[in-house]
Parts: sequence; C-alpha cells; structure tokens
Amino acid sequence: AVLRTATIVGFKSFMNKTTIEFAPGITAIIGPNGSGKSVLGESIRWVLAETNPRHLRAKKSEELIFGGSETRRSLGMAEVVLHVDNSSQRLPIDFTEVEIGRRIYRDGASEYLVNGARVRLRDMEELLAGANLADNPFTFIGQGLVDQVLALRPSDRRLVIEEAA
Amino acid sequence: AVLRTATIVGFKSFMNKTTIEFAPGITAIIGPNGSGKSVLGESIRWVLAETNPRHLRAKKSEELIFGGSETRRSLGMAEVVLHVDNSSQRLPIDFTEVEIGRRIYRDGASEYLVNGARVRLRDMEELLAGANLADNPFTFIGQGLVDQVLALRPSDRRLVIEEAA
Amino acid sequence: IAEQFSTTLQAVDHEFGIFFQRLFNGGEARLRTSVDPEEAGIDIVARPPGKRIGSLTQLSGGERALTAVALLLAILRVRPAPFCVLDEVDAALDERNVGRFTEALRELTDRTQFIVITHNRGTIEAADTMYGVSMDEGGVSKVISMKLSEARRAAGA
Amino acid sequence: IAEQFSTTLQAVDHEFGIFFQRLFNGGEARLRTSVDPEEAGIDIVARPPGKRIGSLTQLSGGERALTAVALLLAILRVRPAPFCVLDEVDAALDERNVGRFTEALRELTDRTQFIVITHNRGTIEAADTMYGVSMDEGGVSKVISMKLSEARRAAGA
Ligand SMILES: Nc1ncnc2c1ncn2[C@@H]1O[C@H](COP(=O)(O)OP(=O)(O)OP(=O)(O)O)[C@@H](O)[C@H]1O
Ligand SMILES: Nc1ncnc2c1ncn2[C@@H]1O[C@H](COP(=O)(O)OP(=O)(O)OP(=O)(O)O)[C@@H](O)[C@H]1O
Ligand SMILES: [Mg+2]
Ligand SMILES: [Mg+2]
Repeated sequence: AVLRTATIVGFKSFMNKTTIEFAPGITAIIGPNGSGKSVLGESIRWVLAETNPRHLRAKKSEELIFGGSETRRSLGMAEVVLHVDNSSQRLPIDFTEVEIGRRIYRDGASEYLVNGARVRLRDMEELLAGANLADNPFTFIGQGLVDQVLALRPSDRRLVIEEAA
Repeated sequence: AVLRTATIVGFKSFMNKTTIEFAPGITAIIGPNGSGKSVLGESIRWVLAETNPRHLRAKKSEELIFGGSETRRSLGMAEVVLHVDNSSQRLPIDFTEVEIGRRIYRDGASEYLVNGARVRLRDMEELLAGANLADNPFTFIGQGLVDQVLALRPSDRRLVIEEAA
Repeated sequence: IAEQFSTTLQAVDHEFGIFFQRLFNGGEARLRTSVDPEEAGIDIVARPPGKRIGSLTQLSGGERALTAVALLLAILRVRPAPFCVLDEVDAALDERNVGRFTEALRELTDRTQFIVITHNRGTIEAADTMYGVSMDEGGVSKVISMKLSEARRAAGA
Repeated sequence: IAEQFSTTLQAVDHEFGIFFQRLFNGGEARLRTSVDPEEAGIDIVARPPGKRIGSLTQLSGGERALTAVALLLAILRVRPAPFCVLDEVDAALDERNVGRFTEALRELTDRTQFIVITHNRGTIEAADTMYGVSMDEGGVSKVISMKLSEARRAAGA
C-alpha cells in the first residue's frame, strides 16, 4: 500500500478541507510551533483505526473535532480519507486503488469507510492488518517514543518486537 | 555568588584536568553528541552537593569516576572545584572568593571542601542554601525537566514552587 | 487566584503571566489552585494567542516547552538563583521562538548567569561566551574556549 | 543470542547491529534476553565507538536517540511498514548524526514512505518533497506544498 493522498476536514486544527499528496521517498513536514504538523500525523494515525484517544493527545474522541477558536465556531464532524495505491495488493482487497475513511460526530457516532462503503471497525482492522498497518507500534514515532523504545521494560519490548512478527 | 571557574578532573568523561571560565550573561556550550556537554553540567550539579546519583545518570556514585575506555584505564578519584565570587555575600561566609570542592574515591570515600578545608555535608548544604543553591530544583534544567515542570502532579508542583519560597 | 497561594506563588503567578505573553506574543496564562480539594496543588492554565483554552496536553511540543520556560523564568525572577544550567531546553522551539526565548533569558542576566547547552544556531547567536566540547578517540572529553565570532563561523550561523 | 529469540528477533538483532554501526560509524550493539529469569524480555546493549560498555542510561541524549533509531530501522527492515511518520525524532541529533540518520532512512525508502516532521535543516535537505504547515490567526491550520528549492531557500539552508 502506497500512500497517495490524505484529505482532512474538521480534524482538530484543520477546520477547512485540506488535501496533501504524498510522494515516494522522504516527505518533510515543516512549520512553526503549534501550526498543526503533529496534528497532520495524528490524522493519519486516527484514520488507521487508532482507538486510544490518549495516543492522539485527547481525553475523549470529541476533542478530535475542530473545537473552535477565539474567532471561529466549532464544527460538528471530523473526517479523514486516505487514498492508497494497492497495486502491490498489500491490502487484502481486490482493488488497486483504495480509499480508507473515518468520520466522527459530536454525539459520538463514528463511521469507518472503505471505498465509500461503511464497514465495521473489525473489518477495517483486518484490512489494515494485511498491510502491517493495524495497531503497528512502529508506524508513528514521536519524540517521546524514541526514548520509549529504549526505556520499555524488557518484557514489554519483547512483546513489542514480537508484535512485529 | 557569581560563577568564576570550574575545574574538573576524573569526573565521568573528563579524565584530564579541565578548567572553564564563566563570564556574566549567557554562556553557550556546544559540541557533538556524546562529547561531554551534559557531563559538564552534571559536574557543577555534583559539586553543589547533589546527593542522588540518579540525577546524574548513575546508579551509584562510583560510576561518576572516569571508568576508562577502549584505550584508557579508569581512574581512582573524581574532583570538581568551583571558584565563586562572593562579593555580594550571597554565600553566608566571610570571604569574597570561595572555592567549593568535592571529591569521591572508588572505595566510596567522599570529601566536601570549602577553601581547601574539609567540611561536613551538612555545612556545605547550609552554605549553599544561603545563596539559593542547595537542592534548588530550578538550577539544572534538562530536556526531560521542561516537560516535568508541566507534568508534575499539582501537589508536587506546589511543593516545588513553595521550596523556592 | 486563591488566597491559599502564598505571597511567593502570587508573585510567580504574576510573572508567569507576563513571561508567557512575551514568549507567545499574546495569549494568557496563570496558575490556579488545583480543582481537587483532596490534593492541594497547582494547575497551569495556558492559552496561546488566537486559540481557545484547553488542557496542557493539547498544546504542541514547542508550546509546552515555551510554557515551561515561562514558568521557570517566573520562578527565577521571584527567587533568583545565582546561575542556571539549561540543557537543550530549546530543542523543540522553532526559529522565532528561540529568539523570544533568548531575549527572555537576557532579561534575567542581571541576577543570574545562564549556561545553555545547545545545538541551536539562534541560541548560539545570542550567547556572550561559548565553549566547545569534544571527545577524543580515547573517550576523553576536552573543552575549547571559542571566541564568539569564530564559533559563529563554525556553526555556519 | 539466546535460542528463545524467535527468527524475527534474531533478524532484528542482526539488522540492529548493522544499523547501529552505520549510524555511529563504529561501535557495536545487540539485543539479548533479559537477565531477569522471571520477566522474559529483551535488553539492549549498545557501545558507541571508542567507549566502554555501559548501561543505556549512561548514553548521551543524542546517542540514545540514535540507538533507538537503529532499533526502529532494524524492525522496519525485517517487517516493512508501507509508511512511517517520524515526529521530530531528530531533535537531539547533531549535524553529522542528522546526516547519518537521513542516509539510513534513504536505505529503506524502497519499501517504506517516510513522513518526517522536523525543524532541522539537514533533514529538510535530505527530503524529496516538502510541505509547510501554518496556522492563521483564527486557529486554523493549512498546508502549502513547497517546491524543494524554494523551501530550502526559506529554511536558509
Ligand atoms: N480539537 C481542536 N480544535 C482546534 N484546534 C485544536 C484542536 N486540537 C488541537 N488543536 C490545536 O492544534 C495545535 C496543535 O498543533 P500541533 O501539535 O500539530 O503543532 P506542531 O506543528 O506539531 O508544533 P510543534 O512544532 O510545537 O510540535 C494546538 O495549538 C492546538 O491548540
Ligand atoms: N564514568 C564515566 N567514565 C567515562 N566516560 C563516561 C562516564 N560516564 C559517562 N561517560 C561518557 O560520557 C558521554 C556522555 O556525554 P554527555 O551526556 O555529556 O554528551 P553530550 O555532549 O551531552 O551529548 P548530547 O548532545 O548527545 O546530549 C557518554 O558517551 C558516556 O559514555
Ligand atoms: Mg509537534
Ligand atoms: Mg546531553
């Protein structure tokens, strides 16, 4: 699965619809403190079925929706859609182009979408697991995690690496 | 108390006698990873009666003595001496120039020295307390501590700031 | 701010608010007694300019670092220490915030000597003196005093 | 390395040793089963070039970061993920180590896309594409795609 584009709207500080295109190789994301770089990373983590809000610096899912600012009102929904090239068939699904989407509403309702069709969380996790994208502790690495890899209690570390097996 | 010079020998990676002179204002310490910048900071912390080896990345005090390398043998003693201008009398002692020293030996023996004379740990702490230098949680700030200030359980934070009182 | 706060804490709260606004060029921050009645304590409330109030965990990495710096400097203002060693506290700051950080340090240099360990060019630019530390192949550290101008040339600043 | 290690772990151990030596230009590192018989686990042993073996806590900030990177890359080599988001993992690295870090990333780009959030000019230099993120006064984030050459000019690289 090769990341093609991510379309984000209403997710945290990305109030307006934003699309970014990914290229092969190394993509650098730069910008001032507090501009939204980590939020961009979190949006991808979230659409890939991250179920623990604390991994996204939130106490509850509702905090993932644009909450307004001094001069803007909050929104009612957050949505992220990832467009993936699946010609390598890493995702166990019979399409060469796959759109993975997720939405959440203020009332807590949430949806998972594959190519526009709603699926259950379980189906999404199964799909992603095939490409080593489900719950993979090595896909999102933050500053804390660099130390975390080294500081894990050895018993955790074995689980962590075995998880990769 | 104004920091004039620090003389370090045998403390961690500073095998050879090293003297640095401090100026007023802002002194920058630069250099490659692993060169000894943090060790320099730790040497000052240590000579100011830091009693917890874990604040110096050591499990026991013995690890503070130069432990040798692939091509050098270990040493038997570590010593740091701080030369301080006391014309402001911030240190409650009747000298305008004060040398604060500390030594440790492999067998665990350790010495505190004021102007070359041995003193007890308690005397050293009392002297430093006068200049707000004893056990002051705000004199040595590391990367972890920046977060630590914000992440302290509120009850700790109150103690921490009250300590400054 | 609650009367439970000692005079010291009130002074720190006051300075914290001021330093925060200087470092963030706006916004507001204060200390307040912890909501938890059992655990007497202090909470930090911080709102960068233009944003709504949230918890500290929602701040970005650089915003958290800058907020911690504001609190540290407030404490140093109220209870000066003769010197302060800062070990790479600027690592998460962008270029503009490094500038604000060093200007804020400058305000306290009348009472406090700062020893700043850094890899950051902006911080190096702001320093009065510089030491270079290096390690030889034998695992032994040594220090070179660098005239500031040649240090800046070496750092490519 | 103990037979308790699965084939996966043995492969990761092997790659870890190789990446470590490349990132540190020498030295050695390996995984080994934890000494504690109760808690089956893994310890990391790492020795930068010229230094003696010590515990991980004795490594410098940058050495710890680089060691963690070596382990991460070893895992990505053995179990490639289609992409990996690295959020400011280069913050503690000096200029030369940033270069080694980006070269090591380059080795894995045949199987993995890297999205690297960074303030570091060396990392920006090594990137193939760049996005700038900014926030307006209304607290709303937006993204600008920057041609690499103009991005480098902006970063003053
Ligand atoms: N639900 C939300 N609604 C609106 N804004 C939000 C929401 N959640 C977080 N934010 C804002 O988004 C910003 C977080 O940005 P982010 O953490 O991505 O910054 P960054 O670019 O990574 O900065 P740094 O370089 O300091 O790490 C914060 O200022 C926060 O106020
Ligand atoms: N007792 C000791 N004897 C000899 N060397 C030691 C001793 N304790 C620590 N060291 C070495 O000193 C080095 C630590 O240096 P230090 O932490 O000061 O690096 P640094 O300049 O701060 O680097 P960074 O930029 O990565 O933070 C380590 O490489 C460590 O091996
Ligand atoms: Mg961030
Ligand atoms: Mg260091």
